[in-house]
Amino acid sequence: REKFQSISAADFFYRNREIAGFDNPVRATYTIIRELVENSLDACEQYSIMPDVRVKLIDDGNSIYRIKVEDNGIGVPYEQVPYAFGQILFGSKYTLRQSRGIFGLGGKMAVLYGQITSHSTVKALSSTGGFEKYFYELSINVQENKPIIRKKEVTPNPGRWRGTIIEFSFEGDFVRAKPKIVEYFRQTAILMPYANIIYISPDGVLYRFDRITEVMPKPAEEVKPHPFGVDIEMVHRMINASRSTTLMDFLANNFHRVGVATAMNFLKSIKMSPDLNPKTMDSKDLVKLVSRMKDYGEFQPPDAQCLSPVGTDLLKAGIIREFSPEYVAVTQRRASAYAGYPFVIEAAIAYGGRVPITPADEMLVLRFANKIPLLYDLHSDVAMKVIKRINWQRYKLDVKTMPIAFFIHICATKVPYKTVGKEYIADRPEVEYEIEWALKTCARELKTHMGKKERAYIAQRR
Amino acid sequence: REKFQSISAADFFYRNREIAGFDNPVRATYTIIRELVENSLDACEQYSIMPDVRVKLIDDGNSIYRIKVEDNGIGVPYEQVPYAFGQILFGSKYTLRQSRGIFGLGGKMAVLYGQITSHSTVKALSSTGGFEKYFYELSINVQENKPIIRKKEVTPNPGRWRGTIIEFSFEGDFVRAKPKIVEYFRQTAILMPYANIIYISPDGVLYRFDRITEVMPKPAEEVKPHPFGVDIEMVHRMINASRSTTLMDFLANNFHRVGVATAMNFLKSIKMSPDLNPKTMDSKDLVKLVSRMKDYGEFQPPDAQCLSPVGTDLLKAGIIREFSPEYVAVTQRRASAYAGYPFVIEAAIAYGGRVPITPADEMLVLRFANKIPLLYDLHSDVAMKVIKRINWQRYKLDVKTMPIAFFIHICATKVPYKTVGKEYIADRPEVEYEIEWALKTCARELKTHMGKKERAYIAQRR
Ligand SMILES: Nc1ncnc2c1ncn2[C@@H]1O[C@H](COP(=O)(O)OP(=O)(O)OP(=O)(O)O)[C@@H](O)[C@H]1O
Ligand SMILES: Nc1ncnc2c1ncn2[C@@H]1O[C@H](COP(=O)(O)OP(=O)(O)OP(=O)(O)O)[C@@H](O)[C@H]1O
Ligand SMILES: [Mg+2]
Ligand SMILES: [Mg+2]
Repeated sequence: REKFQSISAADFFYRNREIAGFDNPVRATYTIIRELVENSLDACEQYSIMPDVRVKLIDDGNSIYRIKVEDNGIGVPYEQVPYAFGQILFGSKYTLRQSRGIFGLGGKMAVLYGQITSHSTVKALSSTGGFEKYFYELSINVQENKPIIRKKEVTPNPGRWRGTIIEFSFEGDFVRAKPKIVEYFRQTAILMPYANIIYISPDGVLYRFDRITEVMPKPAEEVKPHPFGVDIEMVHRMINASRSTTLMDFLANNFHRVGVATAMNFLKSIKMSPDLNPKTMDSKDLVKLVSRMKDYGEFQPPDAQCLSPVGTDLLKAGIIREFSPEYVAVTQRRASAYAGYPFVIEAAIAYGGRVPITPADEMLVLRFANKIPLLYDLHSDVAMKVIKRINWQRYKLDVKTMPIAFFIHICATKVPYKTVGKEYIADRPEVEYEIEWALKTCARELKTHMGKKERAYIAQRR
Repeated sequence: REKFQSISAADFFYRNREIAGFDNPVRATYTIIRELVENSLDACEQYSIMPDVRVKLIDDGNSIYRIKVEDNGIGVPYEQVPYAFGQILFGSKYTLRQSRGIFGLGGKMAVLYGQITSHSTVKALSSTGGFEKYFYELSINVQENKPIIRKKEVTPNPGRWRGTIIEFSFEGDFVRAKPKIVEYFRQTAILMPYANIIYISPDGVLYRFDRITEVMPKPAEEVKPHPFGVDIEMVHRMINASRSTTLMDFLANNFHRVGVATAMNFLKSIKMSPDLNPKTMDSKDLVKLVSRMKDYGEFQPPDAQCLSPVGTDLLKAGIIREFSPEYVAVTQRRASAYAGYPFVIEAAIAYGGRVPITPADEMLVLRFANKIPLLYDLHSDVAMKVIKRINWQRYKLDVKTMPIAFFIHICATKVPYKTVGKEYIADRPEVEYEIEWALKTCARELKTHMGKKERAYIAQRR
């Protein structure tokens, strides 16, 4: 009759790799570069290391390409390397703090794609800056979702080098992927004027983005879950992991911005005893606790210490380097939240200079999420939805005929991606609201500038 | 430093449930119904059982709903019930044959959502028609991705009942989900005029679709992989699982429509020895074998025995029942393939009768994939892309002012879904081509009918 089977997470993403952005060799070429670069940038920024990232893509013929990415990041600890690159759903970004990585999947999908299209192993060299550096050659055992260590070498690290070098081959299509790859690097550099990024393409072109500042944003710090962001499973796990013997103690020590006083008041308001042992709570009490947590209006909203926006100065500097605009209006909204997850919107509108005038029904919209440039599915994205409904005439901005570029960046502990391939952002009313106000703020500033410029011009002509 | 962690597949889909269609209570209400109904319909059709499916959604207050789905399908075997409903990435549809289910995820995500929003367990009663029926009450251990059996009961089954009843509670939003739910049932019934479907909504309305025929399409049969659809991982696994000691034998016994003669000719053409032991092949040979398999022009294309289209008669009957159109043109294309996966496109265009005239810039387009109605993301779907570029004027069809409905159904062993939530279909040139020709065939037929009608009208007026 029916043949039942369970499959590993690696097998699932192998069979359904188009869902993770590996639809075909063109898209795979782009996604592989993206995933590896994002890992390198996270490894630097999280530790306030000014990033030096070097990407080399070599054409080995027969549609086989070799990718090599080198960074000066924090490195991967010795025992973790095989899992970091060889086990799907493994990583260090399952925490409540902003980072590019979130799924524990991207780097491994890239390695897996190389393995299934060219039988390539992955070579990883890393050190956390200690006395030794270590080299691994790995494959992924897909059916069991575990790494296969082909080779392992520990060597002295006299220079105390710290960083990671990863290399493997895969079947790609560079020619068709090229425009998107170059665009990806350009846009990455806009948000990172403090990073040195080098990309050497198979056709021998060297793209270099040199740092123009040594100022970096403060890294994101991990926070505890916020009461508005919980569900029964989460609270259940927190109770099991906690040593608290009273509900009061449990609440005061496990939630973002909830201390003794807040916990007391909350429990009073829902008529639950502070001395109740959370581990012996019955199902009815657990359901009541969780659902009332979500509606309690007196909890402090989430704050932004778990986020790491670019900041208006750095964003401006990056835009100026790329577009030399006549004017750029930049803004950063205060932290907001959706479903208990804090987020911050940064936006900019640039005018003139090297900003191109786009064809009639197109617009130049650069979207970013946790500093990742989003280059696909613009029209499904929440940002476009907002842009389309703003009445730009009110700000004297004719998006059809003027050289205008829009920039929208969402920083969040949990970016509401619609897909595993991180292609675009789902609609959330709170996010839409913030994007709209950020863009209107920039539009107003630009209108003021255009007004001054016009009056100056008129004055000059007299 | 960095805290490394591995998470289970259940934990991954719990944390990222919006990626599976569980964004919010409205969408979850719809997705839960969809996933359970699709499981029931698969369980019937695969065994040529005329489906009797009954769905009841009860409002228990406080946004908590109880769902109960009952079918007369093949049932779930006793030992498999806990895993079928309690372990993510487990199922019987990991085979190369058309079915609604493909991921081994849907039913469990529904159960998981009920668990995390209402702490509900799932109650499942099933029998494969034997002497016993069995009842389980289960939860999912999310961190370890395994079922927790709360209760288990085996009782006699004197009536030899065969089928499955599944029930659990969840936090939903019926009012907002209602239009989509009703539409889902209507569209499901269009492709299944041989099914009895009953849906009882929380506001007490009974929706009934009674069977109008006892003819059913022949079920899909499992096939072996086609040479064009393989990659190195797949061939590697097949070699390990096979007992063949020669490459010739391996190829002749493991691939769809490849027998001894074809295998011989292929190996000759790529200059590989038929006597080579596949288990001792080196990496270079494996890569060569797989890449040459994909380009060998003499392999028979995949055939359609692994597919189970509706068929033009049944499709017409279903459309007539729903819309009583003045005319409906229906067509089924011959089997085609993309990347070695066979697929068949069925399409129809209905005119007049109860087909509404849609507002100026909208069109009535009903899309289906393996008989699943797709109700979201119309504008990202490949079907819409094709419809927009057809010049309907050539067929004298003014889609703006005429009451016209388009129907597109793709049957495939691997539907190229873009998302885990099965919302829309990715672009594939072969699929686009087939959809375009299917629609044009229907358009031509409709044009002929309109022409005859017009001449008859003119003749009558004289
Ligand atoms: N270049 C690197 N430097 C330091 N650590 C790295 C590097 N690349 C990967 N890692 C480590 O390996 C882990 C797994 O990376 P992977 O890309 O598979 O998942 P992720 O980045 O956590 O999430 P996502 O799937 O969203 O990218 C990371 O969490 C990180 O700890
Ligand atoms: N009503 C049912 N009758 C018979 N078998 C069922 C029923 N519901 C579920 N099953 C079994 O449980 C398995 C798991 O179902 P689940 O919905 O989780 O995954 P799937 O249907 O295989 O794939 P998908 O995630 O695409 O829906 C199915 O493959 C099927 O074997
Ligand atoms: Mg990553
Ligand atoms: Mg299913």
